[in-house]
Amino acid sequence: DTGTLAHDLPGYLRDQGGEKSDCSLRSFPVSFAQLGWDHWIIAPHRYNPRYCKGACPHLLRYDYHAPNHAVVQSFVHQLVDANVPWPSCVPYRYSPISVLMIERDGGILYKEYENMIAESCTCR
Amino acid sequence: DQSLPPPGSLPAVPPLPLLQALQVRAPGSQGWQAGPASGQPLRYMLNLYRHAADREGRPRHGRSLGTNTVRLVQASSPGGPPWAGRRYVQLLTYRLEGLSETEHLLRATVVYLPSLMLAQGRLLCALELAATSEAPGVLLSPAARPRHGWAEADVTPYLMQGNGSAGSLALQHVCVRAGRVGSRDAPVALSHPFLLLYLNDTQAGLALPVREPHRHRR
Repeated sequence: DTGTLAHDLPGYLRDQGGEKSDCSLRSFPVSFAQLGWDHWIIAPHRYNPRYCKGACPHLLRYDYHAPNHAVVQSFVHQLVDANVPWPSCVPYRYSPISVLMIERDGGILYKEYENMIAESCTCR
Repeated sequence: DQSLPPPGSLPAVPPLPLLQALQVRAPGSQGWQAGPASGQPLRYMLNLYRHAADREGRPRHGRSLGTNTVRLVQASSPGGPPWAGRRYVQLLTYRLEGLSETEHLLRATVVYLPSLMLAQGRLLCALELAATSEAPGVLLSPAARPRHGWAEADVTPYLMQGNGSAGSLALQHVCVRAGRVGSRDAPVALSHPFLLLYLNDTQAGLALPVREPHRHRR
């Protein structure tokens, strides 16, 4: 009964209380040395691509930026066939990173690469 | 199914610019190390980088370089002592053949030190576009406000007009010792001016100007 589900949303969200396990953005700083690229990328030294992890709520709230399809898929999983998975917690928005690189020929290159840092998560 | 596009028109595999660059342009990790930050070109690029991006590499808002790629090209020079008394003259060649097809030139400058303090006196330097059989040499004017002692001379027109189409740009670096000069002054080792290419890389996956994604009402 989707009407009931929607009506119960505030109480449902309160009961879950599992903010820590909810789909959210997590920090994960790495160095380019750890990635094996420090012979090439000389700045920045550290990079925080971040990642998304956690369970998607049974009712997808607005702040998950979930498309309508994800809402339908969660209902399909819950009401029709559990073999269809819950929507997954994945990055939604990214920002670029600027890097300074040394090239094979000794040239030095400044470049901006898109989609290198996760900025928010969604359930899809 | 007639609704399927013919195989030839299927979309290509999306490019992965970072991995492509790693494969094609990165130095091999075996036996190669980027040395410590030294040398004027590297110092200049590190300054440019710090101006354009924060410590985590995020491009700074409002401090955009106006493009997503800046390539520094170092000069090669023929052998032979460039000093003749108080005068230094060095022919420099910048090879441009390494540019990718997706990199479109927006602007090109040559960066050099117009003035250098010595133990005795100072060195005054200028750049000339090397004379060819068709055209005489041209003295390049530096930008009005040199930054951190560096001067930038715009050479975009010379590359756009086809000087660069031959795959190289030839300049003459000329310096003169000024002030009290002793006959025993040792020749100064000068680092060569370097060429900066401001390029727009149109390959998918490179950063476009940062803007907020449009959010639809639901």
